[in-house]
Parts: sequence; C-alpha cells; structure tokens
Amino acid sequence: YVDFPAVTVCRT
Amino acid sequence: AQAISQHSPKMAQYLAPKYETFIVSCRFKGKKCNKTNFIKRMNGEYFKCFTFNNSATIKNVGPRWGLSLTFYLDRIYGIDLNYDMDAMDITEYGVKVSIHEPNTIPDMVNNAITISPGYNTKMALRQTVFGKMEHPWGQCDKFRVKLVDIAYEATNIAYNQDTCLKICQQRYIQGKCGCLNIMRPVPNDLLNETYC
Repeated sequence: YVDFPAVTVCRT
Repeated sequence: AQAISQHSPKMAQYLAPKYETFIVSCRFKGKKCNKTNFIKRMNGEYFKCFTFNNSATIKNVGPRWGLSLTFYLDRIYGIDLNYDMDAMDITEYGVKVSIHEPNTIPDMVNNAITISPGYNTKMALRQTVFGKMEHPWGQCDKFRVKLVDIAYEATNIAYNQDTCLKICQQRYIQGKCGCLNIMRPVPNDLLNETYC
C-alpha cells in the first residue's frame, strides 16, 4: 500500500 | 509569462486555461475523475496549474491504477503575445508536470518535467520515505501555514524545507525592495503588500 502523491499540471 | 502575471494578474487570469478546455479526460484507480478532484492555483511562471490532490492509498500498480490524464493543448485564444520578438516564450505547446508530496507547493521550475503534445507519456515512480522523530528527539515542526498565490486564493499548505526557504526569500525581497516577487509564495502577514 502506498499513499498516492499530488500531481500538479501546468499549461506551458 | 512572469511579467504578465506580475503586472497584470487579471490578464493572467484571462489567459489561464479552464479545466474543461484543458483536461479532457481523467481516470484514477480505474474510475473516472473530474474537476472536483483538482485544486486550481495560479503560478508566477505558468498561468494556471491544476493539482490532483487525492489522499488515496493505492495497492495496485500499473498505468490502469494510477492517474491518467488527457490534455487538449491547442490554443483557444487568438492573442499574439509575442509582441516583443521572442522575449515572451509562452507559445510553446505542452504541459509541465510535477509529482510531489500532498498539500505541498510544487516547485514547477526545479522539480517538474515538460511533456510534449502528441505522445502518450507514462511515468512510474517509487517512493522512499525517511521519517524523522518528533520532539524531544528532533526539531521538526508539523504545522501548516496559510499562504496566498497570485489569484489571492488562500490555501492551507503543508510546510516543508522548500516552502520555508521560499518564504524566507520573499521576506528578504520585500524587506529590500518594498514589494513582492511573483515567483515566491506570500505569507499571511504580507497579504497587503503589492507585487513588484
């Protein structure tokens, strides 16, 4: 079991 | 892009993509996800970022069980921002992605990768966790700070070393120049100061 990380996406 | 954000937050808001026209499909743990699973944040370097901040625990591995996103990357506004030769490099097509600890501020400049359009990109990662002992053995502090981004949205952020350094830099800049830097987070007590 792992805690899912946060994922940040930005338009370049 | 930084100049636009710094001088004209409203223009930056206007240029920022909306969820519907940016993320066209989202799947997590084999199920559909939507706008409500994302937090919108303005960023001094990029006009708008979306953070998937789901504190879920996962037990399965592989692309079907992680987060799967499809982006629409065509430009939808017809404004030519390259008025000053190539000084403003904001016409590239792509996304920048950072995978980080939940509730922390991502470092989109130093700790993110650029994804090109037209490809299916998959990322697999492994996490190594180092836990430090709390007081009286260590001096780690678990408190959260209230910070604002350029859209003046207050958010609760988990404090870490990177955020600590950036707030320290912001305080230094504000002290020296009397104004704030768009690339650094703003602590609550500097809320009424203006950007440089």
